[in-house]
Amino acid sequence: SITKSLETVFDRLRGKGRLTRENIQEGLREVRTALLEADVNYKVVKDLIQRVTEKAVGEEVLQSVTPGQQVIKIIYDELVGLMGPVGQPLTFQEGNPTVIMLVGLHGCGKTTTAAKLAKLALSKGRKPLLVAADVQRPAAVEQLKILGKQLGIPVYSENGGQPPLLCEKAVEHAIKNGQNTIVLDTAGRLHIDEELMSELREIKERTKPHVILFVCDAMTGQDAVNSAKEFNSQLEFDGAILTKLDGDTRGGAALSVKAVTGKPIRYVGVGEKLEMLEEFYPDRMASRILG
Amino acid sequence: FALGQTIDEHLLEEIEAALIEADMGVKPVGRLMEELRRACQSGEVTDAAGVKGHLKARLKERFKGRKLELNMSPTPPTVIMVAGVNGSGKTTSIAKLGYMFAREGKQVLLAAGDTFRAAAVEQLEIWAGRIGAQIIKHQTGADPSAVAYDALEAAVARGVDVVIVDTAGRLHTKQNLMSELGKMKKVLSKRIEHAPHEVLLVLDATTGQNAISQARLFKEAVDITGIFLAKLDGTAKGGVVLGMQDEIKIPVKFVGLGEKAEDIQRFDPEGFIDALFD
Ligand SMILES: Nc1nc2c(ncn2[C@@H]2O[C@H](COP(=O)(O)OP(=O)(O)OP(=O)(O)O)[C@@H](O)[C@H]2O)c(=O)[nH]1
Ligand SMILES: Nc1nc2c(ncn2[C@@H]2O[C@H](COP(=O)(O)OP(=O)(O)OP(=O)(O)O)[C@@H](O)[C@H]2O)c(=O)[nH]1
Ligand SMILES: [Mg+2]
Ligand SMILES: [Mg+2]
Repeated sequence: SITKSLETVFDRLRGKGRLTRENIQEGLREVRTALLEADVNYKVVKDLIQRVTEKAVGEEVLQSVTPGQQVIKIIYDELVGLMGPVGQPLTFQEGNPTVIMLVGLHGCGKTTTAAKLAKLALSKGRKPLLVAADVQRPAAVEQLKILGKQLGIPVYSENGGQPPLLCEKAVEHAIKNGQNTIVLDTAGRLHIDEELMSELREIKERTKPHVILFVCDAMTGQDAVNSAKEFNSQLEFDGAILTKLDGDTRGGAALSVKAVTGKPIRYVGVGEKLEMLEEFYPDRMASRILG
Repeated sequence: FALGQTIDEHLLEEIEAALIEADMGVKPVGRLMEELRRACQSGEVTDAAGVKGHLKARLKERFKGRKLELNMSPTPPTVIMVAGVNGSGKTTSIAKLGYMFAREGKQVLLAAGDTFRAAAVEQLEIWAGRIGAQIIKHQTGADPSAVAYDALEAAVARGVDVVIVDTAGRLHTKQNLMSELGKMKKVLSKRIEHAPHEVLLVLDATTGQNAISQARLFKEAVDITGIFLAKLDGTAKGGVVLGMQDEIKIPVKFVGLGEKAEDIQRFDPEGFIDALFD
């Protein structure tokens, strides 16, 4: 693990006498490698190492008998600080309907997460409505209908129809039927697809979501910054949900998404079952990224 | 990279950054850069244009003589099993493969081996209809191996040329799900000798270093014979498939370039490597 290798590196360096800026930098090369192997974005790592170096060349580390541990604490705190705060749970509008819009690349887990959020809302005494706004993927509507049925939550869908108008009508339908938490499941799309990105802007325009969440696969590599940045620049999302964290991916995408958009990770998906949604804890994520 | 510059540290750092950002992996890139520095010092590489050319040549030579075609059975049906983590693009990639065979005039049968996920069977059914393939399916919750077995029976009886078996997405770290996959492979081989002739791992091109763990564990479970690199039409470069070749030798055979049945291409190592440097 990085903890072990850093301790080894710094003990060896300390053996050479007083620690200097140079040998701290050498030790931090290990950190750089670990963060890149954890899929943290290259530029994010570069900035982070620079900040950590400034902190690590302080007297505390130089005088310490366990410089490796000191440096690890600095890195850990830096990661936690960067990814914080602890995931703020969703809050709902009193009285009026709350519209939650899910967006993201193909296959990241939007439909499953939509159902998970609707289940969460139900458990908090809300009256959710799931909206099948993916009219493009084969059986996407059917997929959401089945999940809705499993949860006893209604699903709004249409036979054909364009997503922006469909979503607008879904909100009107919710208001009529006393549903106060509307979860919009949109089709997966590339951030470089201008037509589909503009469709999302139109859905946003027509439904005025209270929360837009960027759903991101936790095993995403260096490209996480590209998609996160573009979705954020076009939609100003409120937060991200990192999915499939029940695997062994180190999840560096978490840091990349937060660093490049400034938006917090609100929840994490930890399984295919609909109860497998947890709040995001930056300290747990920091330990995971550091391996 | 500007051509005609002499080689300096800044250029090398730029190149290293580009390859890491293409998901090649910090250690494989490190090794590549070390070899490059030796070539610069020995005078084998003398300017910026030479740097790029040298790196491309080093990467391309790894593909010399490697077999990138699908393993087809000498007697039909050829059986292709498709696996991968959740949401990687398996079902859509199967439709693309089926469409490719159908256009060659082959009879294709799809096996709805994902009996778990909501509307997985319906999704494959729609694709079968679109590409003119037959489909074998059971009810939700059925044993996936039973579906696979059934599909082979039907394929033999009907003289089908290619059977493609869809499986449920699963994380490679889930032991029980990986054994389920191994069981399906055994069932296929018991019904038809040498089946499955091809076991494809569908990898999402946006995946980072976790792809190596995926490849390793799926290979252990079902001896993957090829990679289908899906979603390469995005901005991700899929460099991890190069980075992993030091540890896990699995040839990339196809790439997915969109959501339509025709958005498939055979893997072209030359074009892929050139694109890493764009
Ligand atoms: N292991 C695991 N699987 C997940 C998680 N979230 C979603 N999945 C699975 O990931 C796959 C894709 O999920 P979907 O909800 O269909 O993804 P999507 O973003 O709606 O896909 P598109 O609509 O095609 O863009 C399915 O097999 C889900 O069961 C998670 O947290 N952990
Ligand atoms: N842009 C693009 N999208 C793709 C490609 N391949 C698949 N997709 C999309 O990725 C999403 C997931 O595809 P699926 O075929 O359902 O993935 P899967 O691996 O079968 O998912 P599970 O069965 O849930 O594990 C869908 O929205 C597809 O349209 C590709 O090459 N390019
Ligand atoms: Mg979906
Ligand atoms: Mg599938």
